[in-house]
This record gives sequence, structure tokens and C-alpha cells, in this order.
Amino acid sequence: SNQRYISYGALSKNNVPCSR
Amino acid sequence: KPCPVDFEFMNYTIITSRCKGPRYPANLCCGAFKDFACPYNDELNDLSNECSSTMFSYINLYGNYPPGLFSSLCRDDKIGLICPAL
Repeated sequence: SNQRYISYGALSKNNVPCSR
Repeated sequence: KPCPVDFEFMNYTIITSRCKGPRYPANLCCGAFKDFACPYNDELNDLSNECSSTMFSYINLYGNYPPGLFSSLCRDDKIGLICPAL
């Protein structure tokens, strides 16, 4: 079965309000 | 690359009604976050678009959450936050 998940890479976007 | 999901006008009360300060309990906040975000996991995991940055901007805006709350609070598996099965 395909386990869905939110990657930590996506979650890390919570750290950086103004990423560049 | 723009995000194909429009996060601007979504209903964030699924998160803001359950994840509240000052304690921000991890079980409530991370559960609420996954309930909101998991339907869009494919788009959010695609780091070539702006989806996750945009989504967190609006989550923090509507919930007035401290920066990095969810990334510091939520841990599941080594691969990421596990979403419930459809």
C-alpha cells in the first residue's frame, strides 16, 4: 500500500518565512 | 513554479480551533495539521513549487502561530509525518 506522508523537507518550510 | 493548490482562501479553522497557545499541545496541533495538509501531500512534498511555503504562511497568519511551530513540534517516522489512510 502507498503510505502517504508529509516530508520533513516540506515541513522545514515552516522555519523560513522568507526563504531565498 | 507556482503552486497548483490555492491555499489563500482555504478554511484553516480545522487547525486554529484545535491548536492553541500558549501550550500548543503536540498531539492536537500535529493531528490538526495533518488533517489539513495531508490531502495535499503530493503538492507539498514537491519542493520545486511554492506550496509548502505558501501554506505555512497562511497557517501562521490565520493562527498567529510562532514561526517554526509545526516543524519543531511534529515528528513521526523518519520519512516524515505519516498521513492517515484514505
